[in-house]
Amino acid sequence: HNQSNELHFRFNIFKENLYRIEKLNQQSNKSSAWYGVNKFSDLTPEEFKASYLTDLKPHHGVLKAKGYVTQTEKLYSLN
Amino acid sequence: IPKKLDWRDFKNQSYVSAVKNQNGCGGCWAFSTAELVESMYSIQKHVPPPDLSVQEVIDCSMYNSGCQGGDTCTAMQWLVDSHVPLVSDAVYPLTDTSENCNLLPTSFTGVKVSNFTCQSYMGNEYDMLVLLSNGPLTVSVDATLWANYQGGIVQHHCGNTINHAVVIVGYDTTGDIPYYIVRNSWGPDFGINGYLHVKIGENICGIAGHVSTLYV
Repeated sequence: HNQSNELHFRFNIFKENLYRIEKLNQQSNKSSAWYGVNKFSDLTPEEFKASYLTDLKPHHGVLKAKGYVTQTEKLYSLN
Repeated sequence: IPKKLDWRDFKNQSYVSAVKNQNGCGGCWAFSTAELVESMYSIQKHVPPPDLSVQEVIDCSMYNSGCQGGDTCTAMQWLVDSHVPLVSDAVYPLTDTSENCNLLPTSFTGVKVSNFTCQSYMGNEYDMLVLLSNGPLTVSVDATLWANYQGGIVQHHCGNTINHAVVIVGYDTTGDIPYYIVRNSWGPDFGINGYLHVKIGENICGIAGHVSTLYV
């Protein structure tokens, strides 16, 4: 039952994406980009954004605790 | 500068590795950084492009957040400042998830980055073509509407919300619409064998706003 719901949900997303693709193609001219069905066509814009796009702002101050320097320091202290 | 240039086929040799796939990991910043190191090493050493570890950049680059996001300039700064070599993908393979940094001194055979630049070329994209004669460039773009791209030249449908990083590997100014050849990291089944074409000259998708060069 869940799988059936999921398929129905994905099919509706696919139809919405198809509509979006047609609109983009209508605005294109001969040399412009064209758009079509691909592996992302059953993802919502939000899902696509969450999985394939990202926050590219610098993350200063968010120091990864388990970075290279930490490991090296540990190794030196072992020596 | 030549009217067209393609580092995938420059004097019958490719200086660009195979297209990668970031899958569900938001680590485009790490992919584009590692891909640029691969190409610049290949160009500077006159060898085929090595397959370097994107995962090392995802896991170990300080001040970035792995698959949750990052910044190409910060990653390059880390590579230069730390003198950490980028090891091969075979030594530190891709998992497409954020992991702990697993770089060990015993695996310290790799490519070191000596210098890099991060600049805006908005309104001055001719200079990007000049830079491209030295090697590919890493750029940040708005890729919101690239999802269903199949071919042709992206000239519209773009904003300036920077949310993706890619590598420009060449350009072509011989046709009516001059364009950059852009390497993506969404697998070879995306667009034109993993690549797309973006119009030169109007900062389309914000392509000229965050441009990086790198030297090994």
